[in-house]
Amino acid sequence: DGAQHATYIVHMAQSQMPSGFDLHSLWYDSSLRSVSQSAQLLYTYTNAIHGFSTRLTPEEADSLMTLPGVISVLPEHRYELH
Amino acid sequence: TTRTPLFLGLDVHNADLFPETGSSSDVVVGVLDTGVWPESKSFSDVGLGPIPSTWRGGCEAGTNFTASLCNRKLIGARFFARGYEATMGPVDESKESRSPRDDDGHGTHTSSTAAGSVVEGASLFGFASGAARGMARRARVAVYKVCWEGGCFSSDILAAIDKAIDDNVNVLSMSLGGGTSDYYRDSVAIGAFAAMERGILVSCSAGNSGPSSSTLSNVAPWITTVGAGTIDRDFPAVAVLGNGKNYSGVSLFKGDPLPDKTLPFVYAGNASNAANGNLCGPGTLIPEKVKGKIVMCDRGVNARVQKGEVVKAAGGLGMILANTAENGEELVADAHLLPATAVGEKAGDIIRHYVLTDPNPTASVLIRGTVVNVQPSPVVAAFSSRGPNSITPDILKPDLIAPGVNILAGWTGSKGPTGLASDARRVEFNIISGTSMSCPHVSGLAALLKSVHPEWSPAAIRSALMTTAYKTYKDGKPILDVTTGKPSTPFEHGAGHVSPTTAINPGLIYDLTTVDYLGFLCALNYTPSQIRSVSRRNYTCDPSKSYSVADLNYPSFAVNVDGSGVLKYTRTVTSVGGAGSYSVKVNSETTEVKISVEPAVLNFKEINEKKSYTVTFTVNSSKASRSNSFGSIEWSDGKHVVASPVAISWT
Repeated sequence: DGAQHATYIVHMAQSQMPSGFDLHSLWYDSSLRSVSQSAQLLYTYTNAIHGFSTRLTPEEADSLMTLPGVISVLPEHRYELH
Repeated sequence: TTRTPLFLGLDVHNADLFPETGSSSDVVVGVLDTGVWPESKSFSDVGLGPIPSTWRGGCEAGTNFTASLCNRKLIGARFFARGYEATMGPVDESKESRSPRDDDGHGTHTSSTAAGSVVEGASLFGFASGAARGMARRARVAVYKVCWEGGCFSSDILAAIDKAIDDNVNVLSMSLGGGTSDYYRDSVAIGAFAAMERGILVSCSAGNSGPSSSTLSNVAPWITTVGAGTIDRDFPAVAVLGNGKNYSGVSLFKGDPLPDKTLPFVYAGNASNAANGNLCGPGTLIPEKVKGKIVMCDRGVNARVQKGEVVKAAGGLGMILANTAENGEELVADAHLLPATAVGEKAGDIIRHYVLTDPNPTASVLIRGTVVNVQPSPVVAAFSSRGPNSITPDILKPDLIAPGVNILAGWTGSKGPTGLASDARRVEFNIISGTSMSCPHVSGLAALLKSVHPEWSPAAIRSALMTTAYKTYKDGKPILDVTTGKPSTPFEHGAGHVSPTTAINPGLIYDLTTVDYLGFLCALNYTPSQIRSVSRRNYTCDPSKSYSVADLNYPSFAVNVDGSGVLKYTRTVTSVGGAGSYSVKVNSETTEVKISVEPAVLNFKEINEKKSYTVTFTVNSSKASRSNSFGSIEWSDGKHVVASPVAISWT
């Protein structure tokens, strides 16, 4: 099962955070919960992007994309030193 | 680094240009790389005042790294491994430290190049000796370790940029890349946009995929994209053949010389059972055929230093390593484990013919040490990635070139100079090549400019570095491309070679703001979601406005034309050099392209006054698709020259 998982960068529309949440990270976690019981937040970002990174299956990534406030769910990229 | 400060004019007689006042030590260069070796003398904080009050960063403890290893030079050290470990599994602590400690060497090399303290008597085994110093030797350094044995993962890179912005760095240096993808998919581009908005100049390596064209990385217009050139220093090593002929190569080998006579000489391709035995790959040489001989290997596939390791392991006494057509005459020096020299393609072909046809071929290698005042220099490095810009052809990239070949700078204490596991030597400084080395040169120079002009935006600093870059040698001849031996073009050298002593006072600058870059994204027809991914804002392009990439106030011009036609560009320049009357001079290398500028004179009455001009490119005939023509647009008031390269491509 782990083989299916990949890391995704999730861009969120910060201004669309529901009023019931005090922190963006709680909103992110709740969004994640609704597509996966096991997924964890790898990082939450506030300056470079608004969003978080996490490990998901492709199906979970597709489901996440449908949630309110989700702008994009992009697979992680590996960079190399020059 | 040694020699490049002199090559760039940063040596003593220019000390007045870059006053070493408080501000010069308040600039912080953030380096995303493999971490840092804090014991390196390049991070001595002797003579540095207290940490800038604006600094909000910190030092994270981890394996083999305690917070006390930071000081007033190395003021920040963080590491990011969650993304790496999520994909690759836990950091292998037998090979690398789960901490900011650099077990590779690359991060120590780049951060000390950008802002290392002065270290007298630096060298690699005596090669390139001198006083090593970073470009901004009094700037502070903050390292963000995001690269591990298995690579640099974007979730870690974003986390590091996120933190570097919080920490309040002034310059971000990233000598890494990941191919070419659209900006809204490229975490480096996205993170750099956020940094730019906070007034942080982001300098990135252009990539080492040259000499093929359209091979650039990090081409976002809000990033300073740096290619690589040579400097006026070399490490000659002669390949001596039994027929009395000698051929010049380069080497950093230090050790017992070969005996004073030529030795039996064999071509690796004839001493191997492997199809590509000529490449001296691991386990491909037959010891009986190699033992006690000089071996000729061809470049390609495996690392150059590994070829030497393979020859030595098979019993060879020395190696002559030949370039292929791809590297041409470019000579990159390595600290080989045995007497070895790297020769250019032409010499390589002659030597290969000799070893394959002479009935009793013999050879030797003579190491000659360091020579300086090598001319012509700079020459564009073959490996330096080139344009045109495959993501946005209407933005000319790279922006400029800087020293990137055979650069000496700080190194890790965990690895030898070759980086090979079998290399038990330990050095304080190492000599390596790549756009990874040219990028931190520009990062450090940007920090210098920032210390003198703290009010300048990242775009203004990049503009100053570009419009003052030089494209010709002192004798007026154009900078050469080592790949062709002919003049390089703006697709290779961008605006030219960086020239910090003139960049400090550029006269006019081409400024850019976040709104300009948002307009650029509209010109790319980005969807609101894509704009939001890049800019973190809900930005609506004005439907009544016709956006064009050509409208981006960039300090260079990339004009793509289909057949013939007339194209108009507008640019706005800001007088940072005070009042002055600037006249324009245009140059086009072909009569088929006419360049005219209105108005031809710009009169500035005061500093920071803005004026606009319009360029009209009249292309009179259609050339074959993908052909190019070049030119330039220069403004001068007699004291400053504000030069912009022009690249015209027929699509």
